[in-house]
Amino acid sequence: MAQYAVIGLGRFGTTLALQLVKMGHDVVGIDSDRRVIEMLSDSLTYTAIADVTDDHALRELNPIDYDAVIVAIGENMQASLICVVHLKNMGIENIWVKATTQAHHLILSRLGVNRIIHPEEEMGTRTAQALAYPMIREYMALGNRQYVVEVKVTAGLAGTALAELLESVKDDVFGILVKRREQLIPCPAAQFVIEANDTVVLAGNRTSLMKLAARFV
Amino acid sequence: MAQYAVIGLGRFGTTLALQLVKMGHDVVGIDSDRRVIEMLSDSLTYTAIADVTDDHALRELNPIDYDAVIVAIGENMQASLICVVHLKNMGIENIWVKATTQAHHLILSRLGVNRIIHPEEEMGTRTAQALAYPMIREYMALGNRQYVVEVKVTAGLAGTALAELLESVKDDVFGILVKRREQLIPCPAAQFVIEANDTVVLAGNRTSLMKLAARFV
Ligand SMILES: Nc1ncnc2c1ncn2[C@@H]1O[C@H](COP(=O)(O)OP(=O)(O)OP(=O)(O)O)[C@@H](O)[C@H]1O
Ligand SMILES: Nc1ncnc2c1ncn2[C@@H]1O[C@H](COP(=O)(O)OP(=O)(O)OP(=O)(O)O)[C@@H](O)[C@H]1O
Repeated sequence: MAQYAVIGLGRFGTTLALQLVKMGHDVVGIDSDRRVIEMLSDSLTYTAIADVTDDHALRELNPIDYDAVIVAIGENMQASLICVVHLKNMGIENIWVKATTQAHHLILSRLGVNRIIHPEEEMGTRTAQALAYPMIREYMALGNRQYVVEVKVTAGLAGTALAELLESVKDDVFGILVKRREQLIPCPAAQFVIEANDTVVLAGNRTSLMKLAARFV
Repeated sequence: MAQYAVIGLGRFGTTLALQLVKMGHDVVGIDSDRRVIEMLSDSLTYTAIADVTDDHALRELNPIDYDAVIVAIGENMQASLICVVHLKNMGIENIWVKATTQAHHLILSRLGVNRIIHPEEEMGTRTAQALAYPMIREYMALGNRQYVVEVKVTAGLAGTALAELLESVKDDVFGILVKRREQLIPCPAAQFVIEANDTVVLAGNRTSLMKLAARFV
């Protein structure tokens, strides 16, 4: 069980704070807006109304014991940056910050924070992927342009053996797992016949996976 | 190669539009702000300065030929909703919309759009996961509380055989892929010895995976 402090409870900060509580961790929420704190005071471990540009207010909250402090102030770049400087002066070691612009990102990098998050940009990329490859329900990057992807078997591909499905990309793509209803079938054999509604997990290089993905429409 | 229209070129809309172009698709970008359009006019297939609450302006753009139209207007919920109504009246079949609030989401659901995106909330959830489970670099949901996760082998686990690693969760978690430098090793044997910096892909139920993930710190 860890301790986190979330500073700035907009949509990103609020969702983050509530999710960490749901995962069983202690979360302190800090915001200068009374109404925001009133809405969340029963859902977080502890809440405080404070303007974090004031380093005395911040020190009183003693965030030095936290596994991470997340600064999720959006619009007010100045407040976000001043807050980060105060946290660094207090010796906080793990600071994650939501950045609004590239300029914000550059200044944060220079100040030295542990992670910079761009929610809008990251979701823009993920949404493009979901639009362009609707048959790929989820995916994970492995590095070196290699990926693991999850595809759903549609009626058209039902009855195909795995080896036949992978014929055109056979040294580049591997079928490493099939999920059928609630059962997981790891490392299915080459003759394994896929059925409609199976979930197939494939691994390989991007180009071969994209070529194969087109068959799953 | 597909055609898309992105209405509203804030950070989310811009990233989405540019990513679709990078993937080889045609993208029309529409925004009422001249400066935004000037910045993007060389990077998108076609751009137009238009106030999309005006349905005549929208009709002139003839977005009926698009694989999807994405409405990425943020702050101005009214403009977002009016635009969606115009698109539906024009017979556009695939409409994705970025929602700013729960109220916005409810109204969009009632109007009937194909996907509603909440960038800040989705990234809040993903960030909580990254904070609470730093050893899990990426993951994919399979449904039924089953997941595929990617973990990095640290010095402490180097030299361990896969079977020994999975001993405590052996009927619930499977090692389905190892990536070693640039090589993919699908379905490694039980005696396979993992080395530092290997990437191991595991599949199983959430509870067992979380229990195992703690060993990868
Ligand atoms: N100096 C400050 N001290 C404490 N809280 C602050 C300060 N400045 C802003 N905040 C709070 O940060 C929260 C998030 O900021 P804001 O709403 O500007 O960002 P946002 O990017 O629109 O948020 P989101 O996109 O996550 O909804 C607000 O609830 C605001 O009250
Ligand atoms: N009626 C309209 N017609 C066309 N474009 C519009 C209209 N209203 C707003 N826009 C444009 O939509 C874009 C995105 O809107 P806005 O910046 O309010 O959202 P945002 O949520 O802050 O964006 P993001 O978070 O993606 O950066 C802006 O560039 C704005 O000019």
